[in-house]
Amino acid sequence: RAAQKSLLAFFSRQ
Amino acid sequence: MFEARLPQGQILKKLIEAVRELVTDANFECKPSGLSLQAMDSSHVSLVSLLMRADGFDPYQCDRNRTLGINLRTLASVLKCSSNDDIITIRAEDDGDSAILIFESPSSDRLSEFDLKLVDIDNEQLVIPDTQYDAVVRMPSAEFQRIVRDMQILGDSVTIACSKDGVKFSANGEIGSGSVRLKQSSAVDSEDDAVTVDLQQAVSLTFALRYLSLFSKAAPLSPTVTLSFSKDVPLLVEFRIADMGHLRFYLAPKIDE
Repeated sequence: RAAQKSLLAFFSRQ
Repeated sequence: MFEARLPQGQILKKLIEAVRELVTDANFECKPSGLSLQAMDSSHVSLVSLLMRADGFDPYQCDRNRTLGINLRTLASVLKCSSNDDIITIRAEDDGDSAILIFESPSSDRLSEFDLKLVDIDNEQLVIPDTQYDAVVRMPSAEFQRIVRDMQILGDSVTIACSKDGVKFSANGEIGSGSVRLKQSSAVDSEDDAVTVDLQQAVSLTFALRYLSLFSKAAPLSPTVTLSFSKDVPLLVEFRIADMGHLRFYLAPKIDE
């Protein structure tokens, strides 16, 4: 089953 | 002082309608080059990024950078008090604690003014890396909205597969399964009606329909939408705003564990 990733796993905080 | 007059005021109405369910509060960053906004939804799954360049306003005045924190539900309610053909001006006095919205009828015989209190928003800004996407799909925004709505009958997520033949949306749930396949258009009367797939390599990703459905509320902004995909990176959904900028949504994919 596919799990929802957080956007923070891909984009870094400024 | 910051003052931006938007002759096509309905662009702002459509914009706020498109993002107000995704984001509650947002900081409008006002700079001499234009107006921008970046905000994540509360669950940190999606992100909204708006750009409206200064040259899309008439006139646009911004002496120094300003951040206007605004509650989008409030803004949406206030914008409902304007007519679709109104000219809308956003103004903020230096050191003021409010944003002023002015609605001007085309004949200038009706002028309404609303003063909105600014809110302090702790807004995390994210760095969005430049990405070479595996596939870029362009399609009519109404078609995107329809497919998302249709897929929601079946389940809460959709798998989107791009290949040289076109793009396939498929969903399955307890009641059954279904798919919609769009072929690349060969000949169409208008470019706005075309489906095109710019493919570097075939790619298939799964996304939550709830968010795609919220993004599709931006369809009135633009006749076409662009979807950009790469393996295991967030989807980019872009609506162009006339000749003045864009409204972009990013959505983290669902990944098999």
